[in-house]
Amino acid sequence: DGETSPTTSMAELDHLVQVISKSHLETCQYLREELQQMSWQNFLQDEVESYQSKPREVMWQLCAVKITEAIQYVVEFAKRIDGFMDLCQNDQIVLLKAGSLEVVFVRMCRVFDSQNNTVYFDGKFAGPEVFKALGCDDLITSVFDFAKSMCSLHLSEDELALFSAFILLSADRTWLQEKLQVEKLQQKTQLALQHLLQKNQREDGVLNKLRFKVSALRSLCSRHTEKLSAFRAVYPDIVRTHFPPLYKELFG
Amino acid sequence: LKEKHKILHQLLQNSTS
Repeated sequence: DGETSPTTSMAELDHLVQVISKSHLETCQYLREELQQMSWQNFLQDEVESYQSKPREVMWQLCAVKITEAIQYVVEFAKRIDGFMDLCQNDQIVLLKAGSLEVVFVRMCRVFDSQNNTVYFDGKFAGPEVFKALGCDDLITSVFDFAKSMCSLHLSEDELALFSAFILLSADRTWLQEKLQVEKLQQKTQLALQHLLQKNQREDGVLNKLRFKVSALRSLCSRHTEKLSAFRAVYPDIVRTHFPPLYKELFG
Repeated sequence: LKEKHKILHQLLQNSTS
């Protein structure tokens, strides 16, 4: 808005930061304090082996359930973002269909232990070897590498919240009907993120590093879709009858 | 799209808790 004075603009950005951070904290699934109480407990060797010896379809189903749970929190996050619910229903669905898993990957850095290369999963911290039965070692490695590199940015909860909103409001998703509306929301979110990074005295490079994450996220999600297609080709009935309906809606 | 995403649509319709 060209007529907004810089002062009002700053206040508006501060307000946006506040609202989006609050939405993030209300819907983040795990509070950092809760995770600390779990004392970063890792799976024992026999527990790791038990996951590894599960049939491929059982492990896929378990992961689909966990992803779906995490996505439900992202949907709640989206609903609380200023302006999201004012978009047409088609665009709300398009943005969540394309962006919800990306936000799950972004949020993963909150439950990731960089030192041990483990992620909180099914009650304890799991290394990549826990997911061996899925038969997607390359994708799992990439997801862990992504979480590690997100962690290395040491984003605050506020910064993570704004970046998640920025990802969700991507105006270049296919099938958007009111692209301009989404563009405006995304630009505003980006300004708020820039404003926050400056306020937090982060070095200039952080925003550029985050821009690179956008393409990394898209690649992770398209590879997830490819792996699911390959799995479905072998186990169509398992997906049809045992996978969470929301997961099938989003990725089917 | 709404027809193909009934659960997501329902989640969006539910009031925020």
